[in-house]
Amino acid sequence: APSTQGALLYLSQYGYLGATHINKNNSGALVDEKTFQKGIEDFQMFAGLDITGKLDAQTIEAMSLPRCGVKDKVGTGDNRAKR
Amino acid sequence: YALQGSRWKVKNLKYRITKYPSNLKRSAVDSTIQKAFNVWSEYTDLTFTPSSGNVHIDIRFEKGEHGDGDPFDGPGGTLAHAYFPVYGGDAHFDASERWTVDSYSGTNLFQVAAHEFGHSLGLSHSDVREALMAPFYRGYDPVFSLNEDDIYGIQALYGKKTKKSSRPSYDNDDGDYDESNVNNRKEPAPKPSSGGSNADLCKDPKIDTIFTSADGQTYVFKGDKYWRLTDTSIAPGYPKPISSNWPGLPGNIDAAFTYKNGKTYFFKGSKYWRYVGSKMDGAYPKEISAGFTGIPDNIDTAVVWSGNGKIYFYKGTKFWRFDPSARPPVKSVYPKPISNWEGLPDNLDAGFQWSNGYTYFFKDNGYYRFNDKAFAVDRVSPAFPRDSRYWWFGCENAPEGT
Repeated sequence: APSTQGALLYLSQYGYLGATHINKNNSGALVDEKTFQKGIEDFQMFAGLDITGKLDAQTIEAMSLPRCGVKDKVGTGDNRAKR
Repeated sequence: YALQGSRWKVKNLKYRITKYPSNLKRSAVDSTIQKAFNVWSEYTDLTFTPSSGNVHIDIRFEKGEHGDGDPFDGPGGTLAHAYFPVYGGDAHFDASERWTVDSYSGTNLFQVAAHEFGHSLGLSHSDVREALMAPFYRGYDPVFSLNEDDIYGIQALYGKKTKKSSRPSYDNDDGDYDESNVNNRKEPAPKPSSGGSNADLCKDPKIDTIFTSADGQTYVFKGDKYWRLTDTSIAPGYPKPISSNWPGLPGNIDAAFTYKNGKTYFFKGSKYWRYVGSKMDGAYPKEISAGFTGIPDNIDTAVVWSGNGKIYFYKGTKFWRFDPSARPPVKSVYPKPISNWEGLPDNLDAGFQWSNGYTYFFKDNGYYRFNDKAFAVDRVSPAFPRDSRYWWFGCENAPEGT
C-alpha cells in the first residue's frame, strides 16, 4: 500500500500534480499540502471515489490496482506557449 | 471519454509485433492482438493489418527499463503503456506480467491490448468506470463489450463505420428499451402454419431454448432442430438441423442468449459455446465453471434481463445473477429462489427478451410474459401461462382453456 511518499509518486506519475514531477531519485521534492490534497481529490474524482482529499483506505486501495501506465491527466494545453 | 488531441490521418493502419512474451504461443499473441484491434474497427472504418518493415504501430513486450524512459515495474502495478498518434502510437506491454488468453488467472492480454490501442489511436483515459479506456484493469471479462463511452470517443476521432463488415453489426443498446414502443407492439398473434413444418412443435411444444440473435431474428431450438420465428408464426423452410447454421454446436441445448456485445452464448451440460452469427468465436466448447464462474452446470435457461442488462441463469428452483463487470461476477447472496420473480414457475425450459421489450419464459406447453417494469408476470386476460403452440408456433387451434 502506498505511503504518503508512494502516493506522491503515484500522483506525479499519472499526471495529478501538474508540472511538479517526482521520481524515486528526487523523492525529497517539496510539495505543499495543498498541491498534495488537490492531487488526491483529482484522483478520487477520476477514479469515482468519495472525494475526501485524504489518503484514506479507498484511495490507497484504488492506487494499488493494476493499471495502464499512461497518465490520466495528459494536460489541457494551458501551459503551451502562444505561437 | 477524453481525446488526447492527435489522431492518425489514414484509416488503414499497419502494425508489427517485434518482441513477444515468453509465456504465450506466438500464434495466440498474434490472434489476440488482431482481436484487440478489431474492437476498434468494429465501430469505425479503421483497419489494422499485420506487416513488416515500416508500420504505424510497433508492439513490444519488454521488462523494466526498455529505452523510452518509462520503465516497467514487474508483476502488478503498471501493466502496459502506449503512445498517442503524435508520439508514434507504439504499445509496450510489461513482459513480467503473466499474460493469459480466455482465463481468469493472470492478466488478460486481449483487454489490456484493446485498451492500449485506444491510446495508440488518440484516446486518453476515461473517467467512466465501465469504459474500456478507464485506467484500471478490472480482471478478465468473459463477455467483453465496448462501452458506449469508448464508441463515442473513437467515433469522435474517426467517424462512424460506413463500410459493411463481414461480422454482424453489434447492438450497442445498454439493455433498456423504449417503453413508449412496448405498448404499441403486439403479442404474437395466432396464425395458421406459414409453409414451414411446425408439426413437431404442435405435437410437443416443450422447447430446449429460444433466443434472439444479434441481427434480430428469433430462433427456437428443440432436439437437433431449429426454427426461425416470424412475428406471428414460424418461417417457411424450417425446421433445419442446428448444425447447418451453427457448425460445431450440438443438439439438446440447455440455454442460449445474445449479449450486448452481439455474441450468442449456448450452454449444454457443463460446457458453453460462443458464436458471432453462424461462426464459432474461437476454440469452444469451454467449461461453464471457467467462463461463467459461479454458475452451475446443467442450467435450465438464461436471459439477459432488460431491467438491468445483467445475465440471469435459472436452474430448478433457483436463479443466479451474473454481472461480467463485477468481481466476483456472481455475488455471494446467490442463488435465490425463483419465487422472487412473481408468477414464474420453477424448472423453466427457456426464456428470452422479445422485440417488444417483454421477457418471456417457457415451460412445458405454456409461456409466461414477464413485465420487467412491474417485476411480475403480467396479470391479463387470457391469463399466463398461455399455450405456446397457438401463440408462438402457429399451430391451428389453441387447446381448450387456454
